[in-house]
Amino acid sequence: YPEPFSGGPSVPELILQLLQLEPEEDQVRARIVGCLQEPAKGRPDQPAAFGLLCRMADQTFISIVDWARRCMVFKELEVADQMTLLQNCWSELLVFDHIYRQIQYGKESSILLVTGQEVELSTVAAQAGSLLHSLVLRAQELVLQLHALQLDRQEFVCLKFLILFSLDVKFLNNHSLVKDAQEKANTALLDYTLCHYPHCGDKFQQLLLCLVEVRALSVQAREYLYHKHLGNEMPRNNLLIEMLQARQT
Amino acid sequence: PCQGTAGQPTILYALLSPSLRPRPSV
Repeated sequence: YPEPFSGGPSVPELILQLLQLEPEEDQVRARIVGCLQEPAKGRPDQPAAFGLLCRMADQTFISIVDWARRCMVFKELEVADQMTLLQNCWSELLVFDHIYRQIQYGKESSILLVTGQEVELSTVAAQAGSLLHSLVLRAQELVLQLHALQLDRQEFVCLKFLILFSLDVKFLNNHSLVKDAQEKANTALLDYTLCHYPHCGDKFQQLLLCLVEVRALSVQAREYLYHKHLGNEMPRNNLLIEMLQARQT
Repeated sequence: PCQGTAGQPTILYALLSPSLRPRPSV
């Protein structure tokens, strides 16, 4: 993997700022593990492992909201716009978070959870059910694709920012601020890829195409959650189900 | 957009709203 590049004159300012905002994986892991060790308020009839996964996903999303709240532009928006943006992209941000963790992890036969636990794909196949299994396998294909593209940390933070601001501004109150953020992030990513990967002239376009697959994966993930919700299998007060319902209304 | 279906502030609203910090546990 390319070594994380912490700075330098040729890294756009926006990307440098985003790198500074990026949470430390160790701290995120410690917080989430701590939360999961608290007594569960889940359903007594629910399989413990699934309930734990749901809480893990909720806590991962809370970390993402924390990151968004500290992001430039986003923190200047009113709460209504912030909610609209997050309701648009919450599942994509979760999928992309998972994908990048696997790229850093670098193993094809297992996946790394945010808690640091490693799960063999054979275990997923045996225990997760066909919907979740196919979702995990499809995500692994994107991991390989982005690995082949040599996605680095600078590009990751910039793509994450682009996902956060991917909504058409017509749905927001503050058009100009968001439009400006979209344009700056696109320019920063284009400049960065051209400067650091000149041998790969279309890396910028390739990365944006990968975001299309992230979006498709997130649709599949939401369908999986909805299926679980309809089957009355989700824990009560689940944040992701609330996000799912908010997006559908 | 800041209200849940039961008229209660949503969890997301609670996470974002400065007046409702610190964050609730979920």
